Amino acid sequence: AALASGLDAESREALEEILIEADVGVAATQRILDRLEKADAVGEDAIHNALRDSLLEVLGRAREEPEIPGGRPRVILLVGVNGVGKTTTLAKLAARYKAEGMRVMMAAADTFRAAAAEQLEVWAERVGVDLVRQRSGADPAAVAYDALESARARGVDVLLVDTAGRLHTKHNLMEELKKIRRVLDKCEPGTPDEVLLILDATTGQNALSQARLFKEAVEPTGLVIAKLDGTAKAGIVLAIREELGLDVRFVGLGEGVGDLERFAPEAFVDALLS
Amino acid sequence: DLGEKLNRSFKGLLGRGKLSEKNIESGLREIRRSLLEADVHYKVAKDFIQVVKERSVGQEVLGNLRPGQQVVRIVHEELVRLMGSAFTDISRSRSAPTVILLVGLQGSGKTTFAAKLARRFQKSGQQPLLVAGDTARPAAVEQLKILGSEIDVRVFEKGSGADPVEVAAEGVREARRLNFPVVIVDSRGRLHVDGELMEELRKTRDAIAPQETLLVVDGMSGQDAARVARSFADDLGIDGVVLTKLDGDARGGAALSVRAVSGKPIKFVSVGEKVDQLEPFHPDRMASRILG
Ligand SMILES: Nc1nc2c(ncn2[C@@H]2O[C@H](COP(=O)(O)OP(=O)(O)OP(=O)(O)O)[C@@H](O)[C@H]2O)c(=O)[nH]1
Ligand SMILES: Nc1nc2c(ncn2[C@@H]2O[C@H](COP(=O)(O)OP(=O)(O)OP(=O)(O)O)[C@@H](O)[C@H]2O)c(=O)[nH]1
Ligand SMILES: [Mg+2]
Ligand SMILES: [Mg+2]
Repeated sequence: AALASGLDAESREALEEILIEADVGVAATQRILDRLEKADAVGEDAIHNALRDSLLEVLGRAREEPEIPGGRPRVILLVGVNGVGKTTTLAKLAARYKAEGMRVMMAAADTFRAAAAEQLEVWAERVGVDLVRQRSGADPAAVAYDALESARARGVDVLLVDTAGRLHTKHNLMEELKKIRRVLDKCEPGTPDEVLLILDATTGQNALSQARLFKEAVEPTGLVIAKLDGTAKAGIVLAIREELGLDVRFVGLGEGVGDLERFAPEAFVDALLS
Repeated sequence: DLGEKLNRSFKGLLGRGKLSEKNIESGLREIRRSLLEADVHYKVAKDFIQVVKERSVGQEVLGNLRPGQQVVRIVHEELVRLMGSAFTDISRSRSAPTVILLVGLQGSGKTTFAAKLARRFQKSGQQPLLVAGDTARPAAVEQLKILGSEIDVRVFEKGSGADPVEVAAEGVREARRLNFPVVIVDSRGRLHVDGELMEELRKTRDAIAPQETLLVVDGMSGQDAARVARSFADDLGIDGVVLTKLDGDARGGAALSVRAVSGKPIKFVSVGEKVDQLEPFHPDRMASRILG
């Protein structure tokens, strides 16, 4: 069968190395290459194109941004494990929406980590938007609630809520996150409109475990892959899409406020296979 | 469990007898798969399997150990041997202060580790000075100041926006002037492929002549960890590695990759956000974790 499809053992191994080194993962790589063998492409170019197509198929068509009922702020909650880029991504999103003419507000609901609110204060000032914060150690859900009330009162279009980094395996921290989500919904039914799970492009197979547990806890509506300006390829998003149906919305390409782009599946796959 | 899986793939071998090259192939594939799932780099895993193969072919199957467990024992031993058989502490300077420079990618855990390392020295009776060498990230100086104040460790800083090379140099001078036995210099996160920032780091290193340059690596890192370690080792020079965020469920295969490509020892493991959640690196514990 391998000969008929033109994918000999050596070619398969070469592709396996590319995919594994791109963090696609062993199981996903095997599934992808098994499918490729069945595709019966012959010749290097045909095989490469067939592979490219099959990866694009996994990533699927980007879904539309949810339609927000008018007359209330669109609430976006940012979540993820420690140090992945949540706060910086929030600042980038704020700048983007502000540039689109929207009235934007930030909420510093990371009340735990040293200087988390101060970090967001600097960004709020740089981007030119309001920030709701409380003192360190305050209840993050209270900050979120406060911010949404304030956003509603001021006719804000987009409220971005930052949260503390937390490992998905820490039960009490995941419960805290669920509470933040519940409290937002209580304050304004239907919110948060978006829950963005931020993943670090340099993370390996653990990103799948992160996605699973964050999905279970707070139902993310999309992913952001930060730090894709490095050399990591974030191939794990294929397994995440296949297993959990989560799409990548944006990618972070640097530390500056403008370094955020909408996810472009073709560019992503080309970089992965390069 | 890897031992069980290997036993199944060796099920032809129940009594005494040598493990032949043929019956070991499937076992080796199982081990390689496990290492890759644990985020060990593809090439590092390949080289490692070759070493295991050479030790296992012709290996006597011990009477009371099933062949699968025997191979697992070999794998475990080789992992420990590769990662260093004993804890390697910080090198000390013969004339105070010992200068430690922390480097690594964005968000890897450097600033948090700076405080943890400071606390460790403090507990052993050596008062450290922390230097806020990240003058770029919003509120990074503030972050280190807060962490320092929480453990009563002095932080030398010149605020955000100052020249990081100057801050590092002045901080070390201050440590010398005030007779601190240890000075720990935090630096901003940077990409190994950012030429400008790697040059800044070389300038910093030249200005302060650290006894220890520690690469701080996120324990959840995937295949890229090998490349990052290689770049930092080649373009800057490092003396050791710290692995962070191992309080999660990441298998931590990056530990093997980083050690294999840099040849440098992993010295500490950070296992939580609190300042006392720091452990000296135990190769045998890491080996078990990687094998899952
Ligand atoms: N190169 C690069 N660096 C990034 C990107 N996004 C964030 N960073 C950097 O990554 C580091 C961590 O970013 P933060 O925004 O503080 O991450 P966080 O998830 O909020 O961290 P915690 O709140 O501590 O969990 C900072 O140094 C950022 O500048 C990116 O897209 N590219
Ligand atoms: N769970 C856990 N979190 C950690 C650990 N070490 C650091 N963190 C968290 O990881 C996040 C990033 O830590 P920092 O110390 O700010 O990382 P950094 O390398 O200094 O980041 P940059 O300066 O932006 O490059 C923070 O939320 C820390 O609290 C650890 O061992 N376990
Ligand atoms: Mg943050
Ligand atoms: Mg830092």
